[in-house]
Amino acid sequence: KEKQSSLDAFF
Amino acid sequence: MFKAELSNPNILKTSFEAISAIVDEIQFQTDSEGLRLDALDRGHITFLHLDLKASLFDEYICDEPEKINIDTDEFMKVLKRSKSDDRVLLSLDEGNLIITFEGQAKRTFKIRLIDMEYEPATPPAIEYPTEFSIPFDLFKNSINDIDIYSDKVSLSVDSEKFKAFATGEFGEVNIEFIHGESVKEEASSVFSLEKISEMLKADKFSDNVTLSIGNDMPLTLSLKMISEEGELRFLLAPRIEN
Repeated sequence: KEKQSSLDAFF
Repeated sequence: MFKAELSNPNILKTSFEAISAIVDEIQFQTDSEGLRLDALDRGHITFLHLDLKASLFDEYICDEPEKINIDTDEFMKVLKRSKSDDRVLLSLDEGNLIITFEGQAKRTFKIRLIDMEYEPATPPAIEYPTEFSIPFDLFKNSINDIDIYSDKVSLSVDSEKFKAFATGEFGEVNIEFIHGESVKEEASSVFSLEKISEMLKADKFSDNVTLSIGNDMPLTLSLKMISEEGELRFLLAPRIEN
């Protein structure tokens, strides 16, 4: 139900 | 020409304990202001930024900007060979970073420069609702407490307290610390314990850690030297509801 997100949205 | 001299290896050593755990290769960018690097791990989960100002060094010469690409494991292997009271000199020749330790003997190591697979990322600017500092040891101890129960941790902050919480199959742990800082909003996000532990390998950089937390936002964790001549900063993507 929960997953590791990435930083891609912040670059 | 590039030449930088430090009275001991400890800042480089502690920084690269963390950096080499997170990324395989880095590009040092040097100019007259100092030496810095930006790097993003392969999974795009952790970003890191190291900034060592020219004034931190006993001697610092950089007459034109240089890009120094190296393998972090190879650099760490060399730094591990330093003694804590060795003077450290960094310089360049054609194709190598030269690291010299001056103590009882003068020991010179060369590391081949590499071609980078990726251009280094530019640090993103993120607006945060909160920023506060807590003792580094307290934060590290909290992470070790959490490790009994879970591989992830909920970090939260309100106007009064910083809290770390985890629940597991056999119990739960709740840590509260009155931060004494001016925090006007509440915020909470969940992070991988393994990823936080990698950053905390830089355990001799600073006595305090400055944290910025939002709601389901990346964690910014900053280690600053008291003199403000050096900073090691990390950005860690949160775990979020699917």
